[in-house]
Amino acid sequence: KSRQSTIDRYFSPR
Amino acid sequence: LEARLEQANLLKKVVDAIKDLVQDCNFDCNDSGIALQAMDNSHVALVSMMLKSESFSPFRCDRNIALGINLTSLQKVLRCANSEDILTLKAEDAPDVVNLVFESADSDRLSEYDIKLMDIDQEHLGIPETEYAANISMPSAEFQKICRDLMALSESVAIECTKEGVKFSCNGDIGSGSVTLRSHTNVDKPENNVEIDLTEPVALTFSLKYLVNFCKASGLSGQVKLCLSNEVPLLVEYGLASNSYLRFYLAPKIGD
Repeated sequence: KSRQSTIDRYFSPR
Repeated sequence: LEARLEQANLLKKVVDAIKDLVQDCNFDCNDSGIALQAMDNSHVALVSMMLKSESFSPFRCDRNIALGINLTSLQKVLRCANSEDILTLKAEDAPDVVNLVFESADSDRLSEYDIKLMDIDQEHLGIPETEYAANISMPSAEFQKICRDLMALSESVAIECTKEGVKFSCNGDIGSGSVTLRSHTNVDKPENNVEIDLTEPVALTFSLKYLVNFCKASGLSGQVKLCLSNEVPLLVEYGLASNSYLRFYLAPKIGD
């Protein structure tokens, strides 16, 4: 079973 | 800002492609062009558009401005353009509205619309420069068909890239399916080329719902580029003329 990760986990706020 | 786009249709296609993913966006204008970056509500996908100043003729932007625009409103106005119309975007300093003028190339019709702007407090993400392990170019229509076909069976697709080729596979309640592409060169129709540039094998799983959504951009470019590295978001890029682009980033599905 897999779950969806989110973009902000990889790209940080600038 | 004053930016004249030879093809109003280009902006219309971009908006049509992204408007189900993101609703209210800042169009950031500076002397290098017009850029947009926005995440979808669930923060799973990121849209990044860059229309370089070279895509416009002429292009003038004296001061950096962010035009906060509701994409549904923009789509309504862009639908008023005829397919061959020339579009000029105009905005003043600290504007309340953005002005769109459509000119017909072969008649004297001129139509003009203003869209009210909104204040959008949008988080801007830094996208790191990435050397991807796999860079795949393929016909955009082919990618769209694969995504749609596999979505009939499953919510997710596994994308595996090895030196053998790239394999899209899924597993669902009714069964399973897969499509494998190998590098392929068509001298007569380079749009049909499949190019796979691999530095190390990659295997990642993604939600098909988002990929099918990205594929709405297929009309913008005959080819799509997929860039993958293990454990980072997938980049799906539609190249536009003059180095402009529409990019989508999609966070992978990960093991519990």
